[in-house]
Amino acid sequence: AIVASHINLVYRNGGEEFNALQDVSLTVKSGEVHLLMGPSGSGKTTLLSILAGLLTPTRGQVNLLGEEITQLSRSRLAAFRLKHLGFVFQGFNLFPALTACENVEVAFHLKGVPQARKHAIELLDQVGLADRCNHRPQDLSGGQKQRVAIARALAGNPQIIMADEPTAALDSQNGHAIITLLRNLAKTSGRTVLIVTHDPRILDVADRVTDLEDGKVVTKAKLG
Amino acid sequence: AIVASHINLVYRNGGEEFNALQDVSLTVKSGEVHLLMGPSGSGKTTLLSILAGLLTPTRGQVNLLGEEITQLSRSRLAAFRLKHLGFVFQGFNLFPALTACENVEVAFHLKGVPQARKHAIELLDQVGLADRCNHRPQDLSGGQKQRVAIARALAGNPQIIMADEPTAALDSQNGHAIITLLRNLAKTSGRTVLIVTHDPRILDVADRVTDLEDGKVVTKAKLG
Ligand SMILES: Nc1ncnc2c1ncn2[C@@H]1O[C@H](COP(=O)(O)OP(=O)(O)OP(=O)(O)O)[C@@H](O)[C@H]1O
Ligand SMILES: Nc1ncnc2c1ncn2[C@@H]1O[C@H](COP(=O)(O)OP(=O)(O)OP(=O)(O)O)[C@@H](O)[C@H]1O
Ligand SMILES: [Mg+2]
Ligand SMILES: [Mg+2]
Repeated sequence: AIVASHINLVYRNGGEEFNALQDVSLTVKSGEVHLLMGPSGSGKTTLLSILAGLLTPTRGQVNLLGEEITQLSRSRLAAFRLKHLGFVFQGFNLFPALTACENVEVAFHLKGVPQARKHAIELLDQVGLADRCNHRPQDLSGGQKQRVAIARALAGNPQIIMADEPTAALDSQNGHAIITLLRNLAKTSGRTVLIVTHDPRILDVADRVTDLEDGKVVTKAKLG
Repeated sequence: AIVASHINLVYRNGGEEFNALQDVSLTVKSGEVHLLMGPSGSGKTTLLSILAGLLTPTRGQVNLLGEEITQLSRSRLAAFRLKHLGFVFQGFNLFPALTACENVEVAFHLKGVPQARKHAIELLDQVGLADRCNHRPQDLSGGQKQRVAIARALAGNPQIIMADEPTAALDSQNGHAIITLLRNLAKTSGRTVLIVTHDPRILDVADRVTDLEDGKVVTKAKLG
């Protein structure tokens, strides 16, 4: 469901150039829980952003569900992402002016799904936050913001879920619940789940792991 | 070095009230590595903010290094914090317009320590980021921002270090380096180190643990 071929990414800031990804290729099948791991600064967020169409690679192709997203126009890419992709940002990226419920409802509205409020409350309940519905991000703890971001990414049942360190701010019980939730999406609903993580607990539910180091793939361990 | 007595904190937003901390007391000695653990939303960030004088408790007292900080005027409290406390925020709180080096240098300037640039580079080197000196936060990875925040908190050798989940964004190798760094500050330099964490790896270097659940202290396990 996800095929990345020969991805290269150079960041250019003023006169400086930094080659963050070198010849990275990756394949993730539907129904699979795939982990992307590696040291801080190794290029994981950069790669995930490219796979989600949020960043254009300097070289290489990305194919999602049969679509060459690197070839799509900006508006067609935006529509594709809205329809097929749920993305959890490393920094959560919640809308600060909206409550937890509104942050999730907006995703349903954008997708034209009716009864947005009802569905938003159900999703927040799934991540243990039904009682935080009316709180804005500034009035939420770190782990609560993270869970709102996860709920928002799951709105509308996207076929592909990409999550950048979705348990980083969570204790073991909440982290376990999220890991189980993500695993079930892949195994019982056939979604494709790609998770960037430093969390060794997630290895238990992973089918495969891709390791990055200094912008290159170094290991592809098949575990399952 | 840190004594909190009967801390109570009620958040009031418009008509709503939320009692985030109920009758919390805590003692941390100098030379000690003390962990504050508990589920997401249990009140850890709230408590740390009160202990650091960043938030005023609804009831209760906080004594740092013999000083009743809850009694100090705002300006005297600010001066006290600058002199004695290094604080690592859960969200890093870096100055977005400044580079990594400048973020750390500013701390030295504020404390009147000469040769700020030289010291800033040394600290960034200690957290593995000497080569990111001239990058601004938007051009840094999550774990790199976290390490800059840690370096900034250590500027000027503060007597007390409080860190809110300082390894959340770090892989095992970088996480281990930070844990070792914090431990040595307590053990070889006699500082007081209070760490909020979900990271079980940090238990290895901890002397004592305080567990929070729903705003109350539930366990004080002495490990050492
Ligand atoms: N400004 C605020 N107004 C209202 N409620 C708040 C505010 N800040 C925090 N809270 C609530 O207080 C509780 C404790 O928050 P706190 O940030 O201290 O939790 P935490 O233990 O640090 O959690 P985490 O592990 O997720 O970071 C949470 O339920 C949170 O929703
Ligand atoms: N906008 C940018 N300009 C220049 N360099 C960048 C930019 N964004 C990221 N980098 C650099 O690219 C490298 C990879 O960053 P990336 O965010 O992908 O790492 P990561 O693997 O997600 O790290 P972490 O585990 O710390 O989140 C880092 O060295 C970072 O400093
Ligand atoms: Mg990252
Ligand atoms: Mg917190």
